Amino acid sequence: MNIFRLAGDMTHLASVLVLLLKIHTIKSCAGVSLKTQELYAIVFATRYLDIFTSFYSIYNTLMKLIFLGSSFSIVWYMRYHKTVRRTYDREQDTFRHWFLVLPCLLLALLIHEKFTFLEVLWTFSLYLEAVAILPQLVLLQRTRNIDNLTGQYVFLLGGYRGFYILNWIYRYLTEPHFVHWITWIAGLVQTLLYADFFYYYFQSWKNNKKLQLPA
Amino acid sequence: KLVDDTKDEL
Repeated sequence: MNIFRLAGDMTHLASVLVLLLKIHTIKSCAGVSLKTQELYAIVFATRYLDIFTSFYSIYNTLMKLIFLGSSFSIVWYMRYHKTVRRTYDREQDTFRHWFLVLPCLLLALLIHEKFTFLEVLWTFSLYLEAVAILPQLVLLQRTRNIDNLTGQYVFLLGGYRGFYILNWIYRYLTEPHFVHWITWIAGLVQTLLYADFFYYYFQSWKNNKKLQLPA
Repeated sequence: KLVDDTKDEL
């Protein structure tokens, strides 16, 4: 564990908690993409299957349980909670997320390190995580006016990705043989997807204005 | 190298 990795995990945790807290306290999920949240639930469910097969640390297991629990709670709130579900922007959140799942699954079947059930699903989760934010970014573009919490959620997620890249650079430099092309490329693609959003986020921050994305 | 050192990441 290095400082970049810890900072990455903490911003990731903060992003999910910000979102869950927002939904729980103000009983609204306006501006939040259910498609993205469902994709994250799939990402965590397929990546963390190794909870049952291997143990790394208490930290590792605890964080996995938190991410699983929070992502499925958010999906539950948005789908079934009687007040929250009414605030969901159903008409705007039209991204066909299954068109992301299938190519990722095919890619994982083709490009992986080992052809085992757990390894292919783990690789699939990396590919899917890279693109899972897309429905959320599309929804942000459509609604344009973004409340602070949704903006912070995406900002924190982007921060998490940035720190993970630093973590990989650090590990590459300090740990012998730390080379993971699949993880790195998927992670880099994911980080790049945030670049556009970050540009407008900082613009609005600099000008002290409410965040607005161009249509 | 077959040790899964990225599997301890989240």
